[in-house]
Amino acid sequence: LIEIKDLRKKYIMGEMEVEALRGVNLNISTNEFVSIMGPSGSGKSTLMNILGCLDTPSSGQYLFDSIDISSRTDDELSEIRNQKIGFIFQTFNLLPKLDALQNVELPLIYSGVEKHLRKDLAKKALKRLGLENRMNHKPNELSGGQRQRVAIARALVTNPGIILADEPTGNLDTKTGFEIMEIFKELHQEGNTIILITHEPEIAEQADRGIIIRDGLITKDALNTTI
Amino acid sequence: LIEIKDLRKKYIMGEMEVEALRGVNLNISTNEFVSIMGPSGSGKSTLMNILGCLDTPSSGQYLFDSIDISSRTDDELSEIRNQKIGFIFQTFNLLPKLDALQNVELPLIYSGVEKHLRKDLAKKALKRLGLENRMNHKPNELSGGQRQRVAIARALVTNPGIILADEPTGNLDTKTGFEIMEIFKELHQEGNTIILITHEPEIAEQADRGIIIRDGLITKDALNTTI
Ligand SMILES: Nc1ncnc2c1ncn2[C@@H]1O[C@H](COP(=O)(O)OP(=O)(O)OP(=O)(O)O)[C@@H](O)[C@H]1O
Ligand SMILES: Nc1ncnc2c1ncn2[C@@H]1O[C@H](COP(=O)(O)OP(=O)(O)OP(=O)(O)O)[C@@H](O)[C@H]1O
Ligand SMILES: [Mg+2]
Ligand SMILES: [Mg+2]
Repeated sequence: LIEIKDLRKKYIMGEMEVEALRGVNLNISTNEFVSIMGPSGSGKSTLMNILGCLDTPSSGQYLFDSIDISSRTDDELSEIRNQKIGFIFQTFNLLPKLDALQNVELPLIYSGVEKHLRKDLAKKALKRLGLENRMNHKPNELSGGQRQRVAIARALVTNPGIILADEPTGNLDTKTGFEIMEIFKELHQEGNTIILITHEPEIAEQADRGIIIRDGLITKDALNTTI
Repeated sequence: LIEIKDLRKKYIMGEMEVEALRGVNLNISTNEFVSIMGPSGSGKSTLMNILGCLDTPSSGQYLFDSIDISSRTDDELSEIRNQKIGFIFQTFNLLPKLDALQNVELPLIYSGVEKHLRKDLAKKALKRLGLENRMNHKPNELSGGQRQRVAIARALVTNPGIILADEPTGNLDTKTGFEIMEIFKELHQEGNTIILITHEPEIAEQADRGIIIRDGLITKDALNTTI
């Protein structure tokens, strides 16, 4: 499903260069459940943004579903993001003027779903995340963990085949964090592919495969064998 | 230092009322190290914002340093926040157009510190948080954990007597999280008061006293006796 070869990403700041990714090689098959860990600033979100077709590498190759992403148009990328990928951002990226329900409806509006059905699907997604009493709250009327859960609901509502989750439990208490992991495991059993960045080992070990990134390179890539 | 009696906070949304705090009683002395845990949406950040003089309760009393906070003017509250309290926000609240160094200098500008000294203090604070190579990066040129650390540096740079930290390690890998805790312990040994919201038990147990909040009420308040 995902084939990444010698992926590099550098940022140029005046005279300085920051190499966020320095030659990443990675293959992920359909229906895998992969966790990514690594120190702060090591390149995890940068890699995730490229996987999610939100950013382009400086060099290297990214094949998604055998499609060379670098040769796609903006419209094609937009469609891939909307139809195939559910992205949960480290900083949530909710629209401040829309309430929780409207934020979750947004991807359904883009994919042209009819009004009543999309309201139903959005409500269902929010209920699944324990937010049925917060649907009309705007982001600034929600707690940190509630905003995080709205971001998760929004990523799941279009039933995408692959879920990219960047620190999905960073603002959640342990119990709610495990409830989120239960949802990811259900989605995984339904055939979806899950890639999850986390800094919490108890979360990472619930995936089938663990990747460690340091300084823009993958330093470990192994199956979790604690079954 | 802090005396809170029957503190309540409610939000009115159309016909509905959300009771975020439902009668909180809490006394914290100078030089305590207190952790606050509880489920997502239970009222932790709401309590913290009132403690930090950023928000006012619907009813109940808050005495800070024997001063009745409800009778202070906005200017007086502003001065208390700038001089006495270092606040680390759950959502960082960095200014997007300023780089890391400028963001950390901001509280020093408000307290009238001279230009060269404040640059020195800001650089020192960022170095302590491992960010000496990121001083000229704006928030959108930083990783999630780097932004979190800029927010921490900014809270510490004025050398406040009390530090209110809302999920300070939520976006940090385990090792960096423990480095932050080492900094808090140093500050505590220097005589400062630390109040810290976290959802991670390994972080909470490093405080001397643990408080648990559920549904707007304190359900547990005990010394950590695992010494
Ligand atoms: N402006 C507001 N209007 C309405 N309800 C609000 C508002 N701000 C917060 N709330 C509600 O108050 C409750 C407490 O919020 P608070 O941010 O204190 O929770 P928290 O314990 O910090 O949660 P988390 O662990 O998720 O950060 C939540 O249920 C939230 O939805
Ligand atoms: N626009 C940018 N310009 C310059 N440097 C950048 C930019 N965006 C990210 N970086 C740098 O690239 C590196 C990798 O960032 P990235 O966000 O991928 O880290 P991360 O592993 O997700 O970290 P965290 O765990 O803290 O979220 C960081 O050192 C960061 O400072
Ligand atoms: Mg990140
Ligand atoms: Mg909170």
